[in-house]
Amino acid sequence: MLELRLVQGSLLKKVLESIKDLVNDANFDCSATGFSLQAMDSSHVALVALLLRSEGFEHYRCDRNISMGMNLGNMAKMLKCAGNDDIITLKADDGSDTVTFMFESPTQDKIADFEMRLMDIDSEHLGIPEAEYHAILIMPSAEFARICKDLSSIGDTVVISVTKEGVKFSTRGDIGTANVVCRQNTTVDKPEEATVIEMPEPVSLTFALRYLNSFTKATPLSNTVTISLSSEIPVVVEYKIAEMGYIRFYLAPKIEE
Amino acid sequence: RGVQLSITNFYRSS
Repeated sequence: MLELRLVQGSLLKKVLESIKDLVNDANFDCSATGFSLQAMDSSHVALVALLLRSEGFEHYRCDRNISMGMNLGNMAKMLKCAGNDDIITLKADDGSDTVTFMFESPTQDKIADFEMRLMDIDSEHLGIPEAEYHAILIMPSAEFARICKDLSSIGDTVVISVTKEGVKFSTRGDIGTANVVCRQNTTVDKPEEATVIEMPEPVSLTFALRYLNSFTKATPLSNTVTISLSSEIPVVVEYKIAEMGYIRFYLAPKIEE
Repeated sequence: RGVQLSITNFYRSS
């Protein structure tokens, strides 16, 4: 028996909107720790890892670890039917091949349930070793989204270079080149508006903008984004989900031919 | 531009 009640149902709506175009089908794993997912995109270039900790749910009942295969497009369609203020409850009986999403309006005057068929998904779970990152960049998530969108109108790939002076996002395409430099800036009114570069060891990596742009669909989940870079390993783009967990996107770099 | 590496070049099945 599984029953997860999430008062801030809009979080789950936002999570699905942020991953449904990157991953088609995925297994949601439910354990005492929380509700989680790990999945690669179909070309195995990017990986998404989601964790919603059990403590973040108003009610969390998960009698035994289960893995529920879902088509994320279909799940997003169902969650779109929930109001932004609705409380969302996920329910599944042992051995059942369906999951039920229940939506309650805040005033309890409307209750809807949507039942979705589960799928058998053969997915491999990857071990992600702890890595020491050369540079960790924390910046407003909207600013990062803006940079990725702007640069993708010029080129297909971005070179992200960190130096003591700041972080530079560069692209080039048929029509020309573009460089955006962000300097560390902690003298702002609100902490979420700061740009912070921790451990600024020089590092320079190239990534496909198409994927970074897809990751920025998670922008509504968090005011800030944390970008962890190290030479020759995937970048981690993390959006923290207030008091519940995180959504992390891993993107493999491009290398010179 | 450049060769796109795969996530599976870095992380193995656990």
